[in-house]
Amino acid sequence: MGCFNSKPTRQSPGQVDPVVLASQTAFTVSEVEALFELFKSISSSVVDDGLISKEEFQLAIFKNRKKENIFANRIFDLFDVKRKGVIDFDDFVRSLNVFHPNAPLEDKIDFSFRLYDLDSTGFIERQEVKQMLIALLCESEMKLADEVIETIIDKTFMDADLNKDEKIDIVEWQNFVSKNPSLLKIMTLPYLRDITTSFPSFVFNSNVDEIAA
Amino acid sequence: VEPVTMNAFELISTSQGLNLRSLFEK
Repeated sequence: MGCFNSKPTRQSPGQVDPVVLASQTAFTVSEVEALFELFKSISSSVVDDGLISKEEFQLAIFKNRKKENIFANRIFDLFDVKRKGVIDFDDFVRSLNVFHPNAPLEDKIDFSFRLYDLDSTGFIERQEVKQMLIALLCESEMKLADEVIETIIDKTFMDADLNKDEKIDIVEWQNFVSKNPSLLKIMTLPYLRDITTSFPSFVFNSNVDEIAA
Repeated sequence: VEPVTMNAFELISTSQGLNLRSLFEK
């Protein structure tokens, strides 16, 4: 094996046009470039290949690469738009765009529905909710009796599953989150408004002469 | 807040794995 890796080791915004990405998202060109600084940092944390692996994603979230978590896994899978097993820069920006304070509410509702629809059946099913609750309890080292878990799920389905078919469809979810808007709090990252302040080094790598607002 | 008074999704949404804010923390 030679000394040089012939594969490109990093992806620059030049390969994914920041102007195009900015035109299709809530981000400005400068913000897309600042996101690239964040992307570079995450995608090089284990292997510097210009792509975010599941391990790198978990490391960025938990600061611990060995931590397995079904929610972080699910978010990773949804960010992996092209189903390649890794997140490229285009996926990263388009997915984070849903979390932008200015992103359409319906996009946030749709993303959160897919997040909790673990098996991608088009429904959030009772057993999925139970699986997520148990995972959350394990993660927070909280112990609840099975009957308490069932009571929480019963109550939730009483409020959310309007047609009583033991699963929540997208219309029921839209209705449920409109009555419980706090559930969408995780779908907005105020940091995305100030991303150029958080990653000022983008200025040194910028290909844009004038900041496009 | 007592867990039994919360709906399941309120509890689930407290997972650290859903907190993408940590992506921005070094």
